[in-house]
Amino acid sequence: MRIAVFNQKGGVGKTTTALNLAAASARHGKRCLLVDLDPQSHLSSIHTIEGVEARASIFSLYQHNRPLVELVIEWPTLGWLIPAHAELIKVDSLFGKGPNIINRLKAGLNELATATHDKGQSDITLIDCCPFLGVLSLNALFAADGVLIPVSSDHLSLRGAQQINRTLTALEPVLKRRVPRRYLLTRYDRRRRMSQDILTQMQTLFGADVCTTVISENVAIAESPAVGRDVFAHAASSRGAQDYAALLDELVMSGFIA
Amino acid sequence: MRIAVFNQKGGVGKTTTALNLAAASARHGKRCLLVDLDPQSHLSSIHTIEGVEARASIFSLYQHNRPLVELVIEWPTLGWLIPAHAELIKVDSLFGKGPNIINRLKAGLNELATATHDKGQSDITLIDCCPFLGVLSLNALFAADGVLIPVSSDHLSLRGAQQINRTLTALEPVLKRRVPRRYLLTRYDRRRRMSQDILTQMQTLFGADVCTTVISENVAIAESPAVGRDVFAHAASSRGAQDYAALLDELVMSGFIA
Ligand SMILES: Nc1ncnc2c1ncn2[C@@H]1O[C@H](COP(=O)(O)OP(=O)(O)OP(=O)(O)O)[C@@H](O)[C@H]1O
Ligand SMILES: Nc1ncnc2c1ncn2[C@@H]1O[C@H](COP(=O)(O)OP(=O)(O)OP(=O)(O)O)[C@@H](O)[C@H]1O
Ligand SMILES: [Mg+2]
Ligand SMILES: [Mg+2]
Repeated sequence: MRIAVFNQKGGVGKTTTALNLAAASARHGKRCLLVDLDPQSHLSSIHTIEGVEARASIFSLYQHNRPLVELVIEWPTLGWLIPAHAELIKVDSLFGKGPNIINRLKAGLNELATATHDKGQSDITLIDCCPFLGVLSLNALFAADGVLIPVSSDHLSLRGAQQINRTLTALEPVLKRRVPRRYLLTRYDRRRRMSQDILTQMQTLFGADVCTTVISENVAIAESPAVGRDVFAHAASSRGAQDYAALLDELVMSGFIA
Repeated sequence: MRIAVFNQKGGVGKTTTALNLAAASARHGKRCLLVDLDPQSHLSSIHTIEGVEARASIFSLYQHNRPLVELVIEWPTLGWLIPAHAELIKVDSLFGKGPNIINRLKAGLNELATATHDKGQSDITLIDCCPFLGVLSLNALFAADGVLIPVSSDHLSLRGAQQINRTLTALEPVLKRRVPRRYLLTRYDRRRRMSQDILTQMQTLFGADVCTTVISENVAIAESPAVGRDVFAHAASSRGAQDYAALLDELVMSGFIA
């Protein structure tokens, strides 16, 4: 089961959601593979602050068609990570027009899934995208069984959500299917009327595609990257941990996560 | 005086800062030109929710080398706006390798400044960038006299700030100068120790390049786009308005804004 965590709007909680949904899943005994598809490598930096070399990152999938099993590294208590690298910024210009480049990640993940050993094997794959709809994010959308769209609880983010809906609709002829999607309200501050307003407008626009679970604005979530951890490891009883646990339950119960 | 409001990290307050610094300047009698260089057009959407056609946007500077004076529209109480359009997403792939494309915006703004009429004339030009270091943001950096780098008061944003510093250093040979820069802490929450930690780390890293003024987390700032306004017009006595007014004072006093 592969989920692209995508929103071209910046700073809405994509990286945070990929990390903490993986952590929630791992705590339920599901093996997780995290794929960092952002040249800024924030997810990778939470695992290892210095990062890896370009040829040990997913950049080499594009540069050398390197098998993903050679790029997978262990993420203790979470599962696996395929790290990013700053060189990924060149993928659009160097390889953007290459043959079937748009399916490169999908092919790589399919091959990884057929391997007979344990490395990189996962029940759930979460792909963290950058805030730009280029070759990398398109790779994620084409490889995904579903798209999880974090939307921070503010007006500019709401406008971004409407843009994504149009993008997914425009991609349907090429994807040859309607991609299952869930919109997840993040940074939800119950003391602000704006938060409720945004949730209401999202439900009006996208109905059952909007998660009932919202992720609360919670300082534990923002602090955990500083100590190289997910929110469960950093503050297991925090509101943020509870919300991501509730999110996993909802996504499983509603069938979005098989 | 042209300022690129840039940070490849998403959601740090670039658009918010471009808008509200322009509003603070306008209230001091300075004429402002806002340039929206983000395909997601958030700044433009605050002016007009439906946006303009591609050929009336800055996309046509790249597609047809259209004179900027033909694209400038009035922004009551603020000054002028050159709007963006979703088509800008194609600039990297369509025109990225064109001759001298990197100076297209600079040339356009130089030409605009020589015009004898009032339209588009400004004391201060603020260029709102998208969270991606491609042809558009490079155009902004090459056109700018200085770079204003909003950094939200959290750890992942701090890491982004370090990346920008390396980027600006790497561009120095090409830019042929060291670009004056200011780092601006945004979404600063005084109740969180994290905010102070981030500010302290930023000052250790970047010293006098870090603004003393910080922009407080303030719901008025987040609400103003919903009503098509800047924070001064929406809530003149709010903390957000006060902070952006203080920011303008500091940038002028320190000589960053000539
Ligand atoms: N629920 C929350 N409560 C508090 N802080 C949060 C929450 N969600 C995210 N943050 C913080 O907000 C910042 C932005 O989140 P994050 O980096 O995950 O967004 P993103 O969409 O991945 O950004 P980008 O577009 O730059 O990749 C981070 O510092 C993160 O720690
Ligand atoms: N000081 C603040 N207090 C409260 N909300 C804020 C503040 N600064 C920004 N915001 C809100 O945070 C969200 C992100 O800000 P903004 O869109 O300006 O960032 P950005 O860097 O331009 O994002 P992008 O990378 O997507 O272009 C917006 O909804 C904005 O209204
Ligand atoms: Mg991210
Ligand atoms: Mg913006």
